[in-house]
Amino acid sequence: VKTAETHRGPSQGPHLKKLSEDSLTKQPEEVFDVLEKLGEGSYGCVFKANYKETGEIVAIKQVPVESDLQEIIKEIAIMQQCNSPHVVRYYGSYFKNTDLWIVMEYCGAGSVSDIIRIRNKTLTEDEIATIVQSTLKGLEYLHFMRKIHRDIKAGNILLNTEGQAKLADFGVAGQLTDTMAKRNTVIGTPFWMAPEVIQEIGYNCVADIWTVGVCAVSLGFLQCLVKNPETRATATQLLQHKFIKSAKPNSILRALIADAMEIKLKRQEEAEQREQDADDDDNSDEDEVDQGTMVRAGTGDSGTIRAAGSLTGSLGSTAGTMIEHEDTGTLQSQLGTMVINSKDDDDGDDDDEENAGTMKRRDETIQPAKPSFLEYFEQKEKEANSHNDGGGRGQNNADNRKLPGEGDLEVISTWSVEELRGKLASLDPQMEQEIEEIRQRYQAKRQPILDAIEAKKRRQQNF
Amino acid sequence: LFMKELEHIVKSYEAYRQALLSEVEARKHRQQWYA
Repeated sequence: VKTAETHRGPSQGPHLKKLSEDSLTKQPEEVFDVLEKLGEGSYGCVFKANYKETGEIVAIKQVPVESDLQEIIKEIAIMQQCNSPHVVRYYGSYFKNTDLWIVMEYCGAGSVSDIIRIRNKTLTEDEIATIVQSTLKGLEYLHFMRKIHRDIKAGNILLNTEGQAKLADFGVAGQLTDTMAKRNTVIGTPFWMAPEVIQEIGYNCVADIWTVGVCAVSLGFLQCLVKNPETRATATQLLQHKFIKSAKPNSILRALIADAMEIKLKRQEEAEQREQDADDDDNSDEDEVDQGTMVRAGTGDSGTIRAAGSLTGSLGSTAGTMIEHEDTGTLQSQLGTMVINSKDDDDGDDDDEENAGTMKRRDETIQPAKPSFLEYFEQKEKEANSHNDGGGRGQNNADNRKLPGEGDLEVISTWSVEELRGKLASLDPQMEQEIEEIRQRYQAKRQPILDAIEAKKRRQQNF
Repeated sequence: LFMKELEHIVKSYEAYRQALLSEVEARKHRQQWYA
């Protein structure tokens, strides 16, 4: 989950536009007081910090320079070019030792998916309409700038404490140009991707509208889910939709935000208390002076770590490689952002990141549950399969070949000796053929990954 | 995954070959017995 990578706090004081020249020439720790860790992503950590000059709260993403900076640079470039209340703002960057510090707008309530998870409750129609309205305004702006977000989902929609929703995470966003009106790169989070993105037939801004539709599918806001991108509504058109036009003001989200923040705080306090109790137990054999010192130091540090831990707690197990996730059983439970750059991306794309053929899963965007509509479809599929399977031969997929199933070996006894000999004679070539088939199948899977690795190596050398 | 599938194929064929061979042997024995 993109755990509130960028947050924005109460809007007291003047709204920060960018950092002053003076601030940008200093060391970042002179300019900011880092307050607490907000979360962790695949690129590093995000901290809440106080901008000393104005006292405003900002979010700072600290990215190790040895990580894949291309995506980060792209994210910065896109944020830098945007000036909208519906898109998180970028204030400036610093190089500090081996880290790049990216200073961004802070959204105090975190991401919509965080809020749902913390409260363990989905949103009401009114709340969703308000959030989708802001999202569409953000998209209307982005699309006007001919940028495609490509990863719209609850984890990438952040709320400030006033209930204003803002688009975040432009790591996979794309820019359309005069020479390129459509993109081919397969990017996004699988269940949210528009059909034309998956089909690699070229797509444009309305691919984002599909993903908004998946977010709102439970509400029947189905105008977004028109399969033909030519006839799919635009953000501007959807803003005229009755559901969105009648959306209530941001203030209706305040109760929800307050509730989520209260639960978060309470959990944090409980965790701190538990830690303190554990520390007390651990130190029970030591003398009192040492005990006091150790408990205080331990509690202070772990409070921060724990906060981050709780934010990223639902990330699930360590992500494997894409190879593992090609196994559909695994993919279903781990909905990370996926970037597959099509090898035949001949759209004049001047984006190195994409031409380089990177294939990625991004841990921080993993969602804990799959959408309920998918469960519905899966159930339907299972039912259909069980129908078709009629006389089920007890074979698994890997065994879906010319051999009889293990339970069906009695068929052998019905064959003549001639037939048995014939079967024995054809066994080896048959096995070789099957081995060749799976070898080719795996090679087809492996090749794009090898290409991506090769491209990445080349890019790193260039970098 | 590839190796796993490969192993599975080889094992399946091996089991099938054994079943066929056993059946051929059984038929031989039966023929001898009838003879």
